[in-house]
Amino acid sequence: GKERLVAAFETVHGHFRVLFEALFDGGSAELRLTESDDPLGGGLEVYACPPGKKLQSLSLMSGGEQALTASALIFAVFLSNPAPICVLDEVDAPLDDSNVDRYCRLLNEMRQRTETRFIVITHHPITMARMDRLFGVTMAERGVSQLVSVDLSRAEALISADA
Amino acid sequence: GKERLVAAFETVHGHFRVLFEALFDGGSAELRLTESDDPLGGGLEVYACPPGKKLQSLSLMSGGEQALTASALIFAVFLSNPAPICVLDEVDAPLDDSNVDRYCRLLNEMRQRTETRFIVITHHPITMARMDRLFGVTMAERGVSQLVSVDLSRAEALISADA
Amino acid sequence: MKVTDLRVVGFKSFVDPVHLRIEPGLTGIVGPNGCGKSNILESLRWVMGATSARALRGGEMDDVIFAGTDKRPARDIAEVVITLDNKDGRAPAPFDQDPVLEVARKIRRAAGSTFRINGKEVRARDVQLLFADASTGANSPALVRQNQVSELINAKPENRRRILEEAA
Amino acid sequence: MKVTDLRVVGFKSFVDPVHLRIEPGLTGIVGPNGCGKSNILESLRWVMGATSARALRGGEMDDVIFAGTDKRPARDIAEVVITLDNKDGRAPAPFDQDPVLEVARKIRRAAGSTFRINGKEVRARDVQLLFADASTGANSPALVRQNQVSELINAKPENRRRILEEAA
Ligand SMILES: Nc1ncnc2c1ncn2[C@@H]1O[C@H](COP(=O)(O)OP(=O)(O)OP(=O)(O)O)[C@@H](O)[C@H]1O
Ligand SMILES: Nc1ncnc2c1ncn2[C@@H]1O[C@H](COP(=O)(O)OP(=O)(O)OP(=O)(O)O)[C@@H](O)[C@H]1O
Ligand SMILES: [Mg+2]
Ligand SMILES: [Mg+2]
Repeated sequence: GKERLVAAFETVHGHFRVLFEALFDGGSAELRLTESDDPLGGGLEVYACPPGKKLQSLSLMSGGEQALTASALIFAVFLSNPAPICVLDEVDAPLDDSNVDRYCRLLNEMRQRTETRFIVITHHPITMARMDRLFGVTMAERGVSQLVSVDLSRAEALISADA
Repeated sequence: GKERLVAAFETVHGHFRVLFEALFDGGSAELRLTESDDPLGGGLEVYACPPGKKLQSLSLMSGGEQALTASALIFAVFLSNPAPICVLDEVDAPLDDSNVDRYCRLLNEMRQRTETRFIVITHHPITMARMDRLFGVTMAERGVSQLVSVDLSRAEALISADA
Repeated sequence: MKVTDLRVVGFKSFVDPVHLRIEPGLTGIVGPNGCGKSNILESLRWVMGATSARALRGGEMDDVIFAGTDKRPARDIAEVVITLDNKDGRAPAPFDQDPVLEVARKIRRAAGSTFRINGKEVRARDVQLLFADASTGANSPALVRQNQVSELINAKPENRRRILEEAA
Repeated sequence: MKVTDLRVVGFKSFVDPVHLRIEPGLTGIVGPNGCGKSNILESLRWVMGATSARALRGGEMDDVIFAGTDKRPARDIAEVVITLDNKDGRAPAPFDQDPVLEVARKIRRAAGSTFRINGKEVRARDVQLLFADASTGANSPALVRQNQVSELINAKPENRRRILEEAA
C-alpha cells in the first residue's frame, strides 16, 4: 500500500540525489510525489539541475543531460531493490567522451555495490574498454546473427569495418 | 492537387531507391502511396530491405538501419525540391563507424548536387573531419553558450574533455 | 536468484542456436548496425513473458520468428531458454527445491507460445510472477531499450511512478 | 533564396549575442553535452515562425527566453535574426526588390512575439509564407531534430505523407 510506496520513494530519492551529483560533479536533483485524490495515484516528478544552471523542467535539458539523469534514476531504483539483471542498449549513444567516462565510472560503482549482472550494448570504444568481458555479434552470413567472444582489439576492429 | 502529389511521389521514389542502394551498398527500397477514399488522403508507406535480408516492416530494422533509411528519404525529398538550409542534429549518433562513413559520403554527394547549406551537429570524429568548416559551442561560463570557430584538432579536444 | 545463461534459436536474426553466458560484473556486446544486438535484449524480455508484439518492434508476435534471408527459408519455431541459479531457494513452489531453473518459451507460427519451467508446462502468468518476485520481468526499468532513455524523461509523471513500484 | 547568417541574443542559453555565418557546403557544430548545440537549431525554427512551445522542448513560449544561471539574472527579451540573400528576387512583394532580407523575431516575457522583415513589422503568417515559398520553414523535414530520425520511421503513413507535400 501507500506506506511501502512512500518508503520506496524516500530510498530512491536519497540514492538519486547522490548519484546525480556524482555524475554531474555537482548540481542538485530531487524527486517529488505529486498529490492526487487517489492514495495510490499521483505521479513522480523529477527535478534536476546541472551545476551552475537554473532548475528547469527536464524537457529543456539536452539529449546528453537527459541520458545521464535517466541513468541516475534507473540506478537509484536498483540500489533500492537490486534486479538480478540489467541490460543497457546504447544508453551512451548521446554522450560526449567525458560523460561516457562518468557513465562508466557509475557502472563500475554499481558493479561493486550490487550483485546485478550487467549487459551493456555499445558502439563507444571507451565503454568497451571498461567491460569485464566482450561479445561480438556478427553477420558473417547476411541476415544470420552469430555470437563470438572477443578481446578488445578484435572488438574495435568489429565496429570500425564491415564485419 | 493530386497530379502534383503523384508527380512529386514519382520523383522522390526514384531518388529514394538510388540513395538507399548507395547507402547500403545494395539491397532495395521503395515508397508506396496507400489508397484512401479522400483523393488527397492516404499515407506514404516505406519498404526497405538491406542487402541479403528479407523485406520487412521498417519497425523491425535496427536503430542504425532506420537512421540510414530515414536519411535516404530526407535526402530524396531534397533532390526533388532542394531546401535552402538543412540541419542534421546528431543523426549519426546510432551509426557504427562504417555507416558514419557512408552517411558522410552521401552528405558529400548532396553538397555537390544541390545549393543547400548544411549544418551538421555531431560528436563523431569521422563526421567532423569531413566538414568544410567547424564551429564549437562552449560554456566557458556555466550555463552561458558561446560560439567559436575551430579547426579539427581543437574540435576533437572540445569533445574529449570538459570545455 | 541469479541469471546465468541465455540460449536462443529461431528468434529474429538468431536462426542458428546461440548461447550467451551471463557472468557477474559487466558484459559488453558490440557489433555493426543491424547485426542483432537489440534482438538479444528482446529475446530476454520475450522469454520473461512479454505480451506486446509492438514493444518487440513487430506487428504481431509471429514477427519474432526467423523470417528467412535470400539464402535461408523462414522458420516456423522460435525458442528462448533462460537459466537461473536458484541455490538460495527463493523460487516459488514447486520449484523452490530445484538448484537450477530453466525457463523456456517456444512459439510456433500461427499457433502461439508455450512456457515451460524445468520441462513442466506452465502458464505465462506463472513465468511473469516468477520474475516479478525476483524484481525483474519483461517490463523491468532495468531493461533499457534503445532510444528509451529520453522516453523515461519525457514520460508523464503518472507513467514514471511505475519505476517506484519496482523499487517497492 | 540563400540563408547566410543567424544572430541570436537572449534565446535559451545564448544570453550574450552570437553570430553564426552560414556558408555553402557543410558546416559542422561540435561541443560537449548541454552546451547549446540543439538550441541553435531551435533558434532557427523559432525565427521561421514556430508556434509550438512543446516542439521547442518547453512548456510555454516564454521558456525560450534566457532563464538565468547562478551568476546571471534571467532576461525578459529574446531575439533571433536570420539573414537571407535575395539577389534572385524570389521573395514575395513588397520585398522582391530588396537584395537582402533580415527576418527578425523578438519575444518579451508575458507579452508575446513580434516579427519584422527589414525593419517593417509583419504578421507571423507573412514570415511563415515567406519561408514556405522557399521550400523551408519551422516544420521543414530538412530540419532534423535530435532523436527525430526514428520518429520519422515509426510515424503512421498519414503523417509521413507530409514529407511528400514538401517535395511537391
Ligand atoms: N523475424 C526476423 N527474422 C529475421 N531477421 C529479423 C527478424 N526480425 C528482425 N530481424 C532483423 O534483425 C535486424 C535488426 O537487429 P537489431 O535491431 O538487433 O540490430 P542492432 O545490432 O541492435 O543494430 P544497431 O546497432 O543499429 O542498433 C534487422 O536487420 C532485421 O532485418
Ligand atoms: N530558457 C533557457 N535559459 C537558459 N538556459 C536554457 C534555456 N532553455 C534551455 N537551456 C539550457 O540549454 C541546455 C541544453 O542545450 P542543448 O539541448 O542545445 O544542448 P546540446 O549541446 O544539444 O547537448 P547534447 O549534446 O547533449 O544534445 C540545457 O542545459 C538547458 O539548461
Ligand atoms: Mg540496436
Ligand atoms: Mg542536442
